[in-house]
Amino acid sequence: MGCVSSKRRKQEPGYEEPTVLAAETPFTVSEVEALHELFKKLSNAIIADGLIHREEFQLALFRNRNRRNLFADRIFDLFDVKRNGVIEFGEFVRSLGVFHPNAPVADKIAFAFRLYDLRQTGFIEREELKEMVLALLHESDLALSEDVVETIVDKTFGEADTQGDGKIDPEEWKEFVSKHPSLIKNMTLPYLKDITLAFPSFVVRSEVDESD
Amino acid sequence: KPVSMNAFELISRSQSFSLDNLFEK
Repeated sequence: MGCVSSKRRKQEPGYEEPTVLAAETPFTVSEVEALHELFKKLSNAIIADGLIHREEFQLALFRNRNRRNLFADRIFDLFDVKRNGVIEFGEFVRSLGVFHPNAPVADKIAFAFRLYDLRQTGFIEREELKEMVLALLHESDLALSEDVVETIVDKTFGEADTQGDGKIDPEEWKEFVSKHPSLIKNMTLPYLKDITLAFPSFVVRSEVDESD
Repeated sequence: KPVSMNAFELISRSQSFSLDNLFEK
C-alpha cells in the first residue's frame, strides 16, 4: 500500500520517515504526515526541489519573497539546523515541534533565547535587544522616540541581567521568563494541534497506520 | 502602553514575529 508514493518521497532530499519524526517530537504520525503536505506546498512555492529556501519562507510569512525581516531571518536560521541554506523536512518538523502546545516549556524558553541571541554568542546583549526593538518599530506603526527606546531597553536589561555583567545568560533568561510567562506565548502555535484538520487531503491518503 | 512594557514583551507581541501565516491556505 502506498509504495509508489513512498518511493517518491524517499527520493526527496532530507525526507525522514514520519514514524521516526513522531517518536522524536510531540507530533503523532498523522500530524507529521499532514505537516508533509504543508511542507510540500511551502517547499515548491518558488523552486520545485522539496526544500524550503529563504525566499519561500519569507513568501509564506509575508506573501512577499523579497521582504526581509530580522525575526523571519533568525527563525529560518534556527530551522536550518545543518546551516546549508535550506530547510529540509526533518528540520521543519523537529523545529515546529518546539511550537507544539505539548512541547516542554524548557524547550520553548531555550529556543526563544537562541532566537534573541542574534549574534549567537551564547548571551543576549544590550545592543541585540535594542536592535530587535528598533526592527519591530520599523515593521510596525508604533513610533517611539530614541529616548523612550533607550528607557525601555535599559529598564528591561536591568531587570533581566541580574548579575549586572552587561549580558543576559540562559539562566537569567529562564528566571526572567518565569517572572513574565507571556514572553513565550509566541512560542506556541495552537494551530499545530489541528494540523490534520487543516490538511484533510492527507487523511484519505494516509500511508502509515497509527497502530504500527 | 508600550513604555510600561518590557522590551521582550514588545518583541514577542509583534505581528512580524509570527509563524501563523505558514498555516494559511
